[in-house]
Amino acid sequence: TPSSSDVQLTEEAVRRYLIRKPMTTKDLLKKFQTKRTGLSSEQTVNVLAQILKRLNPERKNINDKMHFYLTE
Amino acid sequence: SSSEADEMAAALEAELNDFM
Repeated sequence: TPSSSDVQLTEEAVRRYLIRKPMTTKDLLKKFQTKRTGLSSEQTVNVLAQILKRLNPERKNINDKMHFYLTE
Repeated sequence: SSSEADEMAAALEAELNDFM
């Protein structure tokens, strides 16, 4: 049930991860797995997309993969 | 599963590509 979720997909949580180190979309999705947040796959994708649009993180390619990151 | 993770990553990137 959602009340038992131990991870919350919030703008602040995403911001903290991206300040710590550059991450791919897959890296971020791993941090907010549906079984831990209680969200559906579709909700996770939609909410994370909205958060990333708001944060508008910097992007760079590392090992040919696009990574997002933020500076403080 | 990893294939579901791949699908989610692809869907997320598609959403963001419209924006970028």
